[in-house]
Amino acid sequence: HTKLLQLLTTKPE
Amino acid sequence: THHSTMSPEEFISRIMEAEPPEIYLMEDLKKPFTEASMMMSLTNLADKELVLMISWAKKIPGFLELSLTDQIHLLKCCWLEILMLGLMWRSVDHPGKLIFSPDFKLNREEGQCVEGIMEIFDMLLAATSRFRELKLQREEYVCLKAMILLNSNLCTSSPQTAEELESRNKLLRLLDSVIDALVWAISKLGLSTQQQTLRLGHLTMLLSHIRHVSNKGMDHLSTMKRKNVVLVYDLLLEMLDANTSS
Repeated sequence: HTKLLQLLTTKPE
Repeated sequence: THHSTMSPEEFISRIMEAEPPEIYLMEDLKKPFTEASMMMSLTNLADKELVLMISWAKKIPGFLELSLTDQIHLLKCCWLEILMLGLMWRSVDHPGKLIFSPDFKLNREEGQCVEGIMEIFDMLLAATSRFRELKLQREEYVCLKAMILLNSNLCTSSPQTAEELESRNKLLRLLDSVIDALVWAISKLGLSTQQQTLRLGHLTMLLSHIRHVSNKGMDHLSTMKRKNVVLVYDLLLEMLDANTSS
């Protein structure tokens, strides 16, 4: 997992 | 509500809410800068801003409905343009200065310590002056930023599969919403119809300059990385590699 992909796919706070 | 049924006013208020918070570098800047220390401060700040940029993009109505591939491509294409437009917005009331963050402000001359960066600073300052002359409004600024994101990849990829085509169509409708929002923002300024049209033209033409400066900046950063002036890591590295490895 790239960091960009990880940030895009995590649910918003 | 879906963006296609939102009024331009509602759309703008949603992208205004999506604006990232002010970010601080939070480093003790030792002046005078060295080439390495300035590049390190610039890249540290960029890396922090990138994390916030992803959250910002996700809050743009409709962005998360695009395919994940499109989301990734768009961000990888435009991140430096978005950073640069933000920098211009922060610097618009400070002629001759670049306000990277409230605790990291540079004069044009300070660019002398990094090889090749003065040329980029000058282009950034020139575009900032244009925005100053035009008296860029916050509503217009947020629309332009969303336009950069959504437009960044339009002419570099062509949809192949049905899924790609669907995402491309969503992207085009989303761009329509942003253009409508910008037109609405301009219409609030009390200008004649002709002046409104001219303003729309002038604002959107500035985007081609921002793309140009971004390309210059990308080359510069990759040169600095190759020469080991600065260690590029983490998210910034991923975003830089997307523009240079091909």
